[in-house]
Amino acid sequence: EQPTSMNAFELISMSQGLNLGNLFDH
Amino acid sequence: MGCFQSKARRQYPGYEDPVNLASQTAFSVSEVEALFELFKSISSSVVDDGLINKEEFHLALFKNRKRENLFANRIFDLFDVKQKGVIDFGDFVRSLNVFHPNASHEDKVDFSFKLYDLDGTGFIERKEVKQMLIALLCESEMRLSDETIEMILDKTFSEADVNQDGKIDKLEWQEFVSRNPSLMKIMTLPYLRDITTTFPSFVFNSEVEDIAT
Repeated sequence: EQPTSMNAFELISMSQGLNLGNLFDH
Repeated sequence: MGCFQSKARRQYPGYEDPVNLASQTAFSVSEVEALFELFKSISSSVVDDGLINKEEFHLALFKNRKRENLFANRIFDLFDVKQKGVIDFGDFVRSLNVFHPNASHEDKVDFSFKLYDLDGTGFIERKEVKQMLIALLCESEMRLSDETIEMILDKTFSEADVNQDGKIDKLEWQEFVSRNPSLMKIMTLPYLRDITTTFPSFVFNSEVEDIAT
């Protein structure tokens, strides 16, 4: 899917490099 | 148990009774106790003061205390409910609870709205969405031209900003995510349903028999 066919929040939620699961890997 | 709690209360400002926290959240008492073990580990990783500061939060998320990430900063600010620059144990558990599969959808929508309302104005503004887009482009390998970014913003606001006032209010956000349910996927962490078995790496020392919550 081309980025331009998505809205900004779809891109943000897809690409968000934040995995709270890493907290549990402490 | 009483001794343990009074010691914990002294060493961990914001410590709350696991039974009480379990009653307010979708976590069981033993899960709250497991979260306390995790909290102790994170909160002592840089400064052993019983509270999680931003550096410790980054270190736990990225294994790198200096890494800057817009979304990690924003999540930290939302977990820091008392706005003291640190996260205490009670707020840590209640904030994580929003990501629990059994937490209410309304709480998840509300949290996501706050997450994207970077300046806390009560609206998600175009400049904030642009800031988030640029931040994620910097984090990822994706390269988009300014023109493409503006096209994405136009599309986003034509879909979400129903009254076309240039900003997304909470009601517009609620309606937007109901039409785009995939946007709420990041608000649920399935493994929170059973943290004590999914994450056996952190020490678990239950001193309380579980009660149905």
